[in-house]
Parts: sequence; C-alpha cells; structure tokens
Amino acid sequence: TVGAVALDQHGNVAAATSTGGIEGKLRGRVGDSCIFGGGALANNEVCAASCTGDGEIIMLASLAHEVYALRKYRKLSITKATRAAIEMYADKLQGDRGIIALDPAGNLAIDSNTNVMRCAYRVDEDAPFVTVWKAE
Amino acid sequence: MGKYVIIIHGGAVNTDPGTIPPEKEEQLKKGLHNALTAGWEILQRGGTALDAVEAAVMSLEDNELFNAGRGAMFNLNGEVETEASIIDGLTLRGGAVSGLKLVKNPVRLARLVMEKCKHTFLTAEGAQEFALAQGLTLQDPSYFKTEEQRQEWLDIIQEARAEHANKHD
Repeated sequence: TVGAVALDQHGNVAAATSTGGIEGKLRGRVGDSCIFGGGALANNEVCAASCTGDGEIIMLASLAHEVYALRKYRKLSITKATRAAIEMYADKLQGDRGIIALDPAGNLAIDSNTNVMRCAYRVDEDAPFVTVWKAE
Repeated sequence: MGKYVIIIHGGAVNTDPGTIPPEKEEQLKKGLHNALTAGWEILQRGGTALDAVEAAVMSLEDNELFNAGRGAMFNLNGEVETEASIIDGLTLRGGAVSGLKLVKNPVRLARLVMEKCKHTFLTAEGAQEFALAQGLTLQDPSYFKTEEQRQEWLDIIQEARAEHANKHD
C-alpha cells in the first residue's frame, strides 16, 4: 500500500491511498485503501491521515477516522492521536498498522506497530527525510 | 503564504531485516524520494495539497517496488485488483475506486470520480468504463504483474495445495 498526505501554502490538506491489496486474496476482496475513514481521511479543520497495514483491521478500527476523532474531540496532538490510533483495540484487532498524518498547522506524525515503515517527508525547504525502517 | 508539508508512505510490515538487502533498501529509498519530490515540487510552486498527494501516489503506483499499480499483489486467481481513494480537506469531497484490473493509476481515477462523477465510489467494470470515458490510460493485465509478485503468488498457491492435501489420508 502507498499513500500521501499534504498541507499546501494556502492551508489546505489532502490525503490519498492506493493499493494492490494482499497476496492471495479472494477475488473481489475490498481493502481499507478505498474506504473513507479507514485508509484515508482529510479535513482542513482537523487533520489528514493515510493508513497502511492489514486492511481488514484498519477497516474495522476505522483507523484514519480514529486519528481524526482523537484530534477533534479529545484535542490530542497529531503525534499522540496517531500513537493512540495505532494502539487502539490492539488486543482484539491484531495486525500490522501504519499511519502518516498531519494537522493544519503542519505538525506531522509517522507511526506504526511494525519494524518496517517505508516513508518520507519534507517540510518547506528543509532537507527531505527518507527511511525504510521504523527505528531510523 | 504558509508552511507546506508532504508525507508519503510505501507500506508497513513486520519482517525479518534480512529480507531487505542493502541494494533493495536503496532502491526503495530512491522510489520514496522520487515520489516525495513529485509532490513537494507542486507544493513549493504554490500548488494544491490535492495535486501533491495525487502526484506522489502516482509515482509510487508506477514503481513496481511498491504494492500499488504496477507491482500490485496477485489475488488467488493470479489477477491484480487495485483500489484507491483521495480526499480534499478543503471541500470534504472525495473519490474512491476498487476492483480495477486495467487502470494504470487508480488514484487518478479516484480523483476523476471525485471531480466528474455524481457518485463517490465506483467499483470493477463500472469504474473501468468510467476510466475509459474519461480518457485514462489503461494497461494490459501483464503490465501490473512482476516476477517477484508472481513468485510470491506461486508460493501461496503451492502452500495452500499442500495444506489441503494434508487434510486427506
């Protein structure tokens, strides 16, 4: 799965997610990447998020929407909201989860419960950051 | 003009570090960097977040190292079926597509659904008919299939057959 979130110079955010799903899936299986609130969500007032990992649990946990809800209603920072969404229902909904997210102020979060989180970001004219491993 | 930021991902997984040798890690980083730059350049010029996320995701869809577009996983029947969505935080409009077998860039189709379709989510043949009507690039199914994914699929098929066989005397 791949995805992106962005904040532009006009203060608008957007999110996109795209995937080929999981190897050996049944024909017709739908994953989270095309589900609003599951694999992606964006709202100028709150945040933008794109998810990756096990689609079935991301859909059941409404993962992108959890980041949104934790920001909007519990007023958590984007970093804490993303971490809480990664951990939410982890006992019942077990599987890989990764999230990239940012708020309208440009604060960003990258988190996962995996050792691999292929990701990159760039803020303004600062140097880009690129990694394959979560721990880097 | 305010701050601009782009973040991209190319998948999260738990795996043995030995399955990603240094040369593959470098290729993955290069692919991520290219996609990041495709989106960042749009933002830097004053373009929209919507255009930036679309450009970044299209870059990753075109790179066979990532599981989207070309290089996507096989289903049990040995076919590729892709899906995507895009959302505009300004207008709260969105577009989504699934069950695609021929569309080169699913995220581009999702954007067109958002902007030019009275519906929000199109699937399978209907989505592909809409793609054709919008003049999107379609590809032969072979375009999406890579040798690495084919081999993984073969391993799964053979494992499933072996498991099934073990259930019988």
